[in-house]
Amino acid sequence: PGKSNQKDEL
Amino acid sequence: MNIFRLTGDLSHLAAIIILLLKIWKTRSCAGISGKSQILFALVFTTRYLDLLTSFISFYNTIMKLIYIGCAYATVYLIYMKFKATYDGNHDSFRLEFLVVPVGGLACLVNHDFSFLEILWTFSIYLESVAILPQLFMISKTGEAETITTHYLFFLGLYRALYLFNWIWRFYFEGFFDMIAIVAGVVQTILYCDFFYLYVTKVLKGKKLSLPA
Repeated sequence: PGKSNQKDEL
Repeated sequence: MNIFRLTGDLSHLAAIIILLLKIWKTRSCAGISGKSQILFALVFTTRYLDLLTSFISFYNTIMKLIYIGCAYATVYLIYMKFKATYDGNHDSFRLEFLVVPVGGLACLVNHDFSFLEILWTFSIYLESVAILPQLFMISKTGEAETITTHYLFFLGLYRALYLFNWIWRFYFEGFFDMIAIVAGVVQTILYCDFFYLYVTKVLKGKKLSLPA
């Protein structure tokens, strides 16, 4: 958590 | 996934479908800024290249394909099929004034200087200003068809709901992405003037016309 580059949003 | 992100995505999908149906059913793109639609197609293209590199979920993949497909279909309808109804004189916003600064900013302020990350950052910044040609066109024509105002309402609502999604995710998951949040706040603020007119006029059955 806190990582910003988990691109799971559209 | 949370209720704000789901309703946000559905609101975004509704906006995209409303616009596509408006142009298809009326066989006219009067009052629609083709330039904004080009920017949205560019936003989806640069943001969803990860379709080729990673699988997140069926929902994620299917929604991305729908967004990209509808964006290009809309651009096609405006610039090819119903080109005769395209109001180019009023759609005069200079795209380079948006794309060049956004491109520069994406190279300067990002989470990681890698190809996909720069493109993703570019798409986030570009999306926050992509509606400007459309709002500019409405200010020039001084009015908008009611169906177009519904399109803009759902389009503006989607990112406002995403702001709540990010609050939710920060609180429950400790997740936040400052670039997406700042751009999302800017994007939503750009709609405030329109939201005011939409609530005070369109929802009261009046036509949206700006004081000339």
